[in-house]
Amino acid sequence: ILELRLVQATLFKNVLEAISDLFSKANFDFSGTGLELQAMDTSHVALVALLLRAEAFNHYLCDRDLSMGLNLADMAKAFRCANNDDIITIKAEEDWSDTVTFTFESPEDGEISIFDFDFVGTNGVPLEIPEFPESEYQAKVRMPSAKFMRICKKLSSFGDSGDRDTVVIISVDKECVNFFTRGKTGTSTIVCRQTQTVDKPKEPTLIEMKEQVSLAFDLRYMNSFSKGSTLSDQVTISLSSNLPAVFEYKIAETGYIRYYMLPRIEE
Amino acid sequence: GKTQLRMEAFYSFN
Repeated sequence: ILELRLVQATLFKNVLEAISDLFSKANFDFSGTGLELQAMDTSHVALVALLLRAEAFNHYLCDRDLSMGLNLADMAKAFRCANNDDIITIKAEEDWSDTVTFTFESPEDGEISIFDFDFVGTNGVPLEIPEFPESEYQAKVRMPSAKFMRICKKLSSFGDSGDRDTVVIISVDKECVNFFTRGKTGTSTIVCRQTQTVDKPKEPTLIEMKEQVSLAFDLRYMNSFSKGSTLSDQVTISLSSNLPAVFEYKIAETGYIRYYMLPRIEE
Repeated sequence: GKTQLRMEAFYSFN
């Protein structure tokens, strides 16, 4: 039996908002450890992996590992009907009926909404994602997640030439990270320097560079990842020319959301 | 240019 409760719907609402526009289906793995979610976009260029440890829930009971594929668009729709302070209950029964029940209960007026989701197939996930050693990455950038979101918005507004495939080039050189994109009639570069942590200890931009690195990505994907900012104050971007880039948001003490993206290669 | 590689090239199936 699986029975989970969260006294505030916000966390789950934010998770769904952070993944549902780019990923249509996800695999949810429930175990004694917690919930592990994985999804891949249809072109297999981006992957999201989420961990919410059992401690993230107010009540967590999972006496047998359970893996289910769910449609994220439908879930996002249901969660948009939930208020931030609704109590969520997630239940799946022993009889393997291939459905999971999400219940939203308003603590104020006692109204209860019940959604049953059928399991769907998730082709290609879950994958075994190893933690590559730090030395495999040429550069790491940590910055406030709100700043990263602002950068993505600026680049999108400039790079929006009606072409869905606007490319952003991220390059790290010494103590600077540059975001570069091309618009219809010009280019745009946003330069972020490492900030002194003394002035604003809570919002540092930190750059660790082993080698200069410059990689091209789809801006559309990066823009979508930046929605992870509702889950964490900081984002860490790990860059390597040999591995997928990782955009990681730590969720308090209880887990993380990691987006993996492959750079574009010129043919 | 196009991305030629897919995620599966880096990560294995469970």
